[in-house]
Amino acid sequence: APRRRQESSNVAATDNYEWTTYYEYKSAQRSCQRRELYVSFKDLGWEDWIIAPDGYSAFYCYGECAFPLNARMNASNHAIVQTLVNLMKPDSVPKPCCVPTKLSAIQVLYYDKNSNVILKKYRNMIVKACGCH
Amino acid sequence: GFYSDNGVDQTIMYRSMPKQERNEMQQEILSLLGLHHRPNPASHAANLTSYSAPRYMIDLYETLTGDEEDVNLETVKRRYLPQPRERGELAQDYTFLTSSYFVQDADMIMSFVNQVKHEYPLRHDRDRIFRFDMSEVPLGETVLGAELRIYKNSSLDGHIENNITVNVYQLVPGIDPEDRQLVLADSYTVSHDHAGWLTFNVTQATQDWTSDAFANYGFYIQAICGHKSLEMHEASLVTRYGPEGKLPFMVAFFAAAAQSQSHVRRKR
Repeated sequence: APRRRQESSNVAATDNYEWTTYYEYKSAQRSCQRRELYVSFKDLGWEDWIIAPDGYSAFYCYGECAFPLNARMNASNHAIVQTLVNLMKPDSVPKPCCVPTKLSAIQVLYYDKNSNVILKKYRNMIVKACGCH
Repeated sequence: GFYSDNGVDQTIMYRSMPKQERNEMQQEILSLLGLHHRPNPASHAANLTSYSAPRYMIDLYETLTGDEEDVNLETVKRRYLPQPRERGELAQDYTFLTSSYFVQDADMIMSFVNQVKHEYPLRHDRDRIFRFDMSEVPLGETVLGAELRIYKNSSLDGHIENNITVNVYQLVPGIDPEDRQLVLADSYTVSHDHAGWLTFNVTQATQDWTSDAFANYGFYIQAICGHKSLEMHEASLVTRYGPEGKLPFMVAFFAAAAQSQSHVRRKR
């Protein structure tokens, strides 16, 4: 469930940027960016066995990697070339994908059926940044 | 359900998932967590947080996640790794716990509570034998380290004025199927008036038992003062009965095998 939070204003890659035209603003809204996705263990009704956390901000990548790619989209060199080729041959070469470029781990503390407590680290669970690749 | 922002600072649900889809989704997330089914802990599990093992784990979790970007390793080591034993207190020179960074390296840290209840007819044995069920440890996990923690109160027995040596033995099968042999796992000598957690290195036993659960016969604890063997209560060791926050427990640190992620994915 995406949840509106105070800190979510600085989440998207498109924030804190001076837009000169309405067109540029709307284009940025569609461009590749990180959006908030909150996975709530409480909403799943798992609070009886997951001790902590209550949930976590997983985030997801959303948007289009369309010409022109620029610094805000954290694009790889190959993605820039692929965008240009896509412009020339849209039917045969797809646009680059908007994907996670940096991931981090979460740690979950939970009971097993014997009431033993387990602290487990899950790598690559939180999207820290998105980009065109 | 699925939610979206309605544009006026509210999040509204726009689709509720049917029960079957919800179950499938939960199964997917459980699978991602490396679990084949939802654990069903004892109904009183939520009230267990005052017990020593859950308390230790919650404390450890809070320390490790206090500042996720930059965990202060020195703080973790100071709080959770046994401090170097003073010269003369060592019966065996185990140094691995104090020098390792396995708290940071571990993908999974698991606590175990003592399962010995009525399987030994003599109370004498029930107090001296500790057994920890490791059957839930996923296959492919590598044991980085393991420790047995036993709380010792300050001795009030006027007859005991010397140091007390606590030996922890791993019980292994003997020649006869009914026999058990004792293999010394770790040993610790403390002053009779010492109060606090005694931490024993039981890594080898944990490695043996995670690879072969049927070989798990538990630990045998022996307390000696001079040449005299002491009962657990005489040595002021908290065993099966005692304050919730001082009950013995085991902690093991595991690393996921390099090739097989931290869990086995179910086939869909």
